[in-house]
Amino acid sequence: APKGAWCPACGLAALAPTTQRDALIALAKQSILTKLRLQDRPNITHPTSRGALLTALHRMRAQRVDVAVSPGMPHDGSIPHLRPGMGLQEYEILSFAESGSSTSRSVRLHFHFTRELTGSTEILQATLYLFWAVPGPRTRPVTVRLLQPDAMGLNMTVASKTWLKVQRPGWATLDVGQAVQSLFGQGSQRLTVELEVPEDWGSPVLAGRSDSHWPFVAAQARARTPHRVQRR
Amino acid sequence: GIDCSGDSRMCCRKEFFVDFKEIGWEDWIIQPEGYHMNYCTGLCPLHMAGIPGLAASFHTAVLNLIKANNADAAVDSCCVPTQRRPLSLLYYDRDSNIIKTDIPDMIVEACGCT
Repeated sequence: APKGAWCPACGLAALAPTTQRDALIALAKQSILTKLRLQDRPNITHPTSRGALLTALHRMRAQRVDVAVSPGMPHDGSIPHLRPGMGLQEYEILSFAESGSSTSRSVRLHFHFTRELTGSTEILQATLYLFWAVPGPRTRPVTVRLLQPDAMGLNMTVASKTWLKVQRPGWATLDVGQAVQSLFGQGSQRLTVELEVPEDWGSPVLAGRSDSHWPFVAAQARARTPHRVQRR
Repeated sequence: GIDCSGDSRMCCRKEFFVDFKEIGWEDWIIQPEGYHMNYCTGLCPLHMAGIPGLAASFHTAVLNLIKANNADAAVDSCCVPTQRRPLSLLYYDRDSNIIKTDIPDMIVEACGCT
């Protein structure tokens, strides 16, 4: 740069090495947080166990290979797999269930999604994974209700209801893409799943939270295309 | 592109690694262990303008001399990224959900003169 003029790139070189390093680290932090649409770094209250994380990642990969949708949710027009966005940032989200209220024959599970995601992304697909530890086949199905808060946010309304036949112990999947998409559309951040088992089942037999078979929702989302104003 | 080394003053790529453990972010960023926040630095004399990286061939050197002799016709030239790649992150969000995303164009692979 001409004498005396301030050269942005040189400015850094003029700093003392430690000051330069601090400036670069601050820049790196800010850059990552901005790109993740975070105000500040999140504080982790209950990290997921490594076992549950690895099991979930393995299940998602196996599911992709099978490309088989579970017998549970009838295809009620789930989200059409939108063409992968050219260059738009995509997200894979793993949301592990938080236990809600339960009775002798039903249990509620809550799945939370942050505002950063619900406000700026569109859901491409979402799948609920449930692991049944029942000893043997059950003739009568489990009732699965997807609940979401009503307009006032006071009561829970049934967004959809389906029946899940559990033939043997193991993982079952349900397509919840439509429900999660409509949640995001209403600006809500919590999906509630209610599982109700027939009388002869005893309590809903789901693995415990500490176990690596805890229920989770795996979703794929994509950043919304920036709103373009067409000038005519 | 050229990596900066020793006292090279020409346009080059400066490597800079941010270790997430060093900055206390390893609890919420599961993978990777750090971020290569490389950047471009160095001079772009006018006869280097428009050539990615430094001159590496006789033809380019001659081209540079022609440019240098017509220096007054040229404009300023800057040392900028010519190749970049995404930063893949696996991290916890505020609700302890686990998110995987690829942030485009976050890692500078090569630098050159505009």
